[in-house]
Amino acid sequence: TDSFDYANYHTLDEVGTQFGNAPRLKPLSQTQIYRFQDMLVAENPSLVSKIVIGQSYQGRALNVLKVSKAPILRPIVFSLFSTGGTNRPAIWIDTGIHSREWVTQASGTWFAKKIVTDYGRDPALTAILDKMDIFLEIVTNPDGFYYTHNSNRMWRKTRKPTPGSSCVGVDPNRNWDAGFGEPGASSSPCSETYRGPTAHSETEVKSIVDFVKAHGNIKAFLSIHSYSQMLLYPYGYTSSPAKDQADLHNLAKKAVSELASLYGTYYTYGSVINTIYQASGITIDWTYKQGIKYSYTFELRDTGRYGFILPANQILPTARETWLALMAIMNHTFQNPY
Amino acid sequence: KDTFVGDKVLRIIPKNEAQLSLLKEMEEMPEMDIWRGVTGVGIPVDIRVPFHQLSSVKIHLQEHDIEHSTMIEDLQVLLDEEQQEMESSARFAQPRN
Repeated sequence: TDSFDYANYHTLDEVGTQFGNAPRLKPLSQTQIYRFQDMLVAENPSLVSKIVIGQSYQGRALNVLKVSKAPILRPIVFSLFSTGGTNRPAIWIDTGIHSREWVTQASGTWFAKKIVTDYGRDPALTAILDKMDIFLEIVTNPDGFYYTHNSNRMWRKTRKPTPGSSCVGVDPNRNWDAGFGEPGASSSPCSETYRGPTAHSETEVKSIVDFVKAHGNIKAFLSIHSYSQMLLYPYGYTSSPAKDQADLHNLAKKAVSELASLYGTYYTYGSVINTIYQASGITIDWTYKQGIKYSYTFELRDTGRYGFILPANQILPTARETWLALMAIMNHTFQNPY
Repeated sequence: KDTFVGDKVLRIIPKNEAQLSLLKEMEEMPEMDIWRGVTGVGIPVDIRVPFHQLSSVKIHLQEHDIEHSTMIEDLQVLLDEEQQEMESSARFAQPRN
């Protein structure tokens, strides 16, 4: 993975760049970013393992990298019944649930490498990993990601058809069982913010739900999007303050300050509903409802005003500055057990 | 393959609550792709507007005196550049020894 080009965007499948309908892939097919994940595991067998938490609608693997200093069994195929016993406290990071946000998946790839590189060198990260595990899902919506590379660069939803409609896909950040169906999401299948027929109807969402519930000891959940330069905490569906609002707010302030220290990138922060808009059925409202106190969502940088087509030369600066904020949250979580 | 020839991304800055409401209504219009949602007065909103709807959207904004600028002139041009960059990057990538 030293020779992986972190400064450029990569497809899920470098070979399959012909335009057309996405094929129904064989499970666990070896493609570009998937191959990167396998290489990282192979290079760091005592630190990184890969868990397959499910499959996308079109059959792509939903891979999660587990970074842990606890003894591991490999290969691990996740099942609801395989996590007996008490899991170590853990931090979850997912990137790119809205597929067109390419800088997010690219940053996630860089984070994975950064974690294995810094373990044993950065005292703060080393201390965290000696007590906690980190789970990283780099391509959270692989069907959508493939579709952005091959058919519609601006696609953000899943690719599951909706019966009775010609429109395809569900907004996977409106599909969670937290204020599901309330204002702040659409009931129209043709909308960019279609919430889906029922909460957790999308396998990409349900797989995370099952994993989080089965794990039972996740202490921070960081869901990373782009691009509006924001760090947000619950709630999205209600203006009632979260029980831990003061703590969440102070930590957000610290995290965005750390982020800005590198290049001066300015972030706003606050609850979703007060900072961006009312949004129901979102990821971090569900995770907070599950008792994961440090539930945050990022909107990464917009430098250059290119939106979702942020030039590739912005990838590394984006990843580097975001890492500082992630470390602030992870370190706080580590030092403030609950 | 969807193309975006002539699609613009407009950056709109609402000046007051009335303009905020109008922009929220625009969010519900079909084919409006909201890149950055309506948040508050003075905070930019980015909307991708398909080429065939550009004139009606611009007239709508002007009629209500809503300040806006073009953030991306032609989306497809940027997408083509991005595609070329990726292809070029893939060509020059050397296999590991």
